[in-house]
Amino acid sequence: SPGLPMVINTWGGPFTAATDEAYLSLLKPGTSALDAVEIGCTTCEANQCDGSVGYGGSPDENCETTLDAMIMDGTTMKSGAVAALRRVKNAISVARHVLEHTTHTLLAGDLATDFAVSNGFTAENLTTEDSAASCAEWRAGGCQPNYRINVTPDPAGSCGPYRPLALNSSSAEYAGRLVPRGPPIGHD
Amino acid sequence: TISMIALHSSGAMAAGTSTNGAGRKVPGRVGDGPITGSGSYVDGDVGGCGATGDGDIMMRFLPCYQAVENLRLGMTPKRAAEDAVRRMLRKYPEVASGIVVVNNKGEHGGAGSGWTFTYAYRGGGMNATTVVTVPPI
Repeated sequence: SPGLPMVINTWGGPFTAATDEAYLSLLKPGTSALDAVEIGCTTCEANQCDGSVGYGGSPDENCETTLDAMIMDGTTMKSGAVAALRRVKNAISVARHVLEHTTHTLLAGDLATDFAVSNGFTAENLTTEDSAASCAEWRAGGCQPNYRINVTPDPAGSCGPYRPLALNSSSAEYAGRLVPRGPPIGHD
Repeated sequence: TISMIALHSSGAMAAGTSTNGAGRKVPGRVGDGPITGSGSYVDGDVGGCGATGDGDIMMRFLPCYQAVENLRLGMTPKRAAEDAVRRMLRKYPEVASGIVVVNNKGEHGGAGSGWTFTYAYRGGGMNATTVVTVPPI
């Protein structure tokens, strides 16, 4: 142990700016552990870290970036979170508002956006030139790879729209039909 | 994905996760990031955990809840992380995962699978952040 206060987080490289900001915040009087986590994650959201945090990264099939975030207090065990948050950049700060201004744990989608806006956050487009170009390239390549299974047209070679294929859960092949095709596509 | 744990000088702890998820996901998909016990977890009496990786798989195992409970059972942070990763590997040998665990004294360790995971920390009087490289299990 390096001693307290301390901050520790996943990944190095571009993520260390978040470590530094959170750690330095803890040296200032009046900064709580929750504050430090919010400051650190906010740094990564603003910097977009390696592209896996914040706006303009990981576009979905429709080329839209949505954000997931959660913050937890180790004293009260209370947590606040947002999932599939649309059009708001400050996901960890909205999660903290869920923690501090509701007795809920998780808000999702458009209604999480409404909550954020009603709490003073700005709604804006999360798409960047890079994320739009990346998505356009994926579509031009036949939407490969993708996460669809058991649909038609064949998702291994075609973009959607897809329709579900009927499955027989009593058949011997059923379990195999639920397994992803090929190697892992990606990660969070 | 960034998952972070902070330990205040008072001993208070907090944890959090922020991510834009997986690229090319089906619209509406949510991964492990916002799930308490999956993306991160903390109990100030014991310690905290942060995770990254294939969220569709990881959120089925609540690896950070498992890792913190492992600490409660007396495991070191590294062993707690390794156990959580191995539980996923038993069912999904190809899962890409990374877990960082810290107890409430600031002792830390990590484990991962499918890639070389790294984590970063800074504490006490350190003048700069240190990055730890964790070979895959």
